[in-house]
Amino acid sequence: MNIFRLTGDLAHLTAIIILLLKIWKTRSCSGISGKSQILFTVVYITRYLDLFTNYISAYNTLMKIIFVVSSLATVFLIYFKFKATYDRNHDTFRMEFLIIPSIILALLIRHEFTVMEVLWTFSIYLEAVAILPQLFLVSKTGEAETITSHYLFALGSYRGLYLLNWIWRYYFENFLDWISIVAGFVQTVLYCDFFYLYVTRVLHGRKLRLPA
Amino acid sequence: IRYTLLKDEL
Repeated sequence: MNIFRLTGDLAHLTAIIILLLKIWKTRSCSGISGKSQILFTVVYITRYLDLFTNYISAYNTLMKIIFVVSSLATVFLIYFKFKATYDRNHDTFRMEFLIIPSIILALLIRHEFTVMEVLWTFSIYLEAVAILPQLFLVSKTGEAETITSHYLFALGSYRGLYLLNWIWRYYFENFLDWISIVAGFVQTVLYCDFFYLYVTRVLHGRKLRLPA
Repeated sequence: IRYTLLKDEL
């Protein structure tokens, strides 16, 4: 564990909590892509199957359980409890366009051809692009609530911090995993346009509104 | 370069 991974994990946790609190307090999930949340749930479930096979640490186990349970709770809030507020007309990105290529890529480019390893690799690839339905929804409506912007910023920071963690691990632990690094890089790049708007607008007290 | 199948990252 190093400072980048820890802050990355905390940013990830913060993002999840912000989203759950936003939905719960406002009793509304408007502006949130249910499809991105379903994809993240698929990511956590396929990646954390090792909860049943390997024990790493209490921290590792606890965080994995939190990610799986909170993502399931988020999906439940969007599709059941507050479904009347769900923006289904704007949330039109096709999930299969992300899931199917991720499956194919995981079958082709992975470390070992075992069920657990292919599922882990699939989860890495899918996570890299899982935010696209959410970004698509924001671009369709042309704006995002400030709290949604904070959520996206925390979620985007997490993989960026992991990139620093991988640089650290390469130098100090001689650890290198190209699959994580390339996918993490793609994931972070997808947020760049949003990061720019966040820093130039939201941090200056304005709402995130896309340029016409 | 070491790669481990035991995934300690989240």
